[in-house]
Amino acid sequence: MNVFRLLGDVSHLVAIIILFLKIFRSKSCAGISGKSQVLFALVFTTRYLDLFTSFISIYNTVMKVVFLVLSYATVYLIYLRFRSSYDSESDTFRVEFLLVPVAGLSFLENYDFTPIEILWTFSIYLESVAILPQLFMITKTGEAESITTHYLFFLGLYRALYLANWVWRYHTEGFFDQIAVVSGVVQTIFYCDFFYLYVTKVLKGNSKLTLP
Amino acid sequence: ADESPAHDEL
Repeated sequence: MNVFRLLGDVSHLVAIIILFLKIFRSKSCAGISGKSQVLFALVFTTRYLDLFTSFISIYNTVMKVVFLVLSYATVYLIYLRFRSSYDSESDTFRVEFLLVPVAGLSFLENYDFTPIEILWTFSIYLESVAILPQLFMITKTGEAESITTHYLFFLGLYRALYLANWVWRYHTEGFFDQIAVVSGVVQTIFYCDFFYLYVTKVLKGNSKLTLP
Repeated sequence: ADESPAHDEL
């Protein structure tokens, strides 16, 4: 464990908690892409299948359970509890255009042709594009509540910190996970445009992000 | 397949 990975996991946890609390306390999921949240629940499900088979540390197990519970709870809030506030007309990204290529690639490019490893690879590739329905929804509505932009900021920051973690691990322990690194770079690049808007608009105190 | 690094990250 190093400081970049720890900060990255904390940033990821903060993002997930911000989103969950935003929906739970405002009793509304307006402006939130349910599709992205379903994809994230799928990412955690296919990545953490080893939850019961391989024990790494208390921290690792606890964080996996927390991420799984909060992601499914968020999907539940969006599609069941507060479904009347779910803006399905704006959440129109065709997720099959993500799932099919990601599934195909995970069969082609992986470390080991076993179910667990292919599902892990699928989760890595899927995570790099899972935010696209949310970013697409924001460009379609042309705006996002500031709390939603804080969620996206911490979510984007988490994988950027993981990139630093992989540089650190490469130089200190020779660790290099090519599939995770390449996907992490792609994932972080998708946030660059948002990061620019976040810094230039939201941090200037605007009540919400309105796209030009 | 490249060597499979232990998936010890979240």
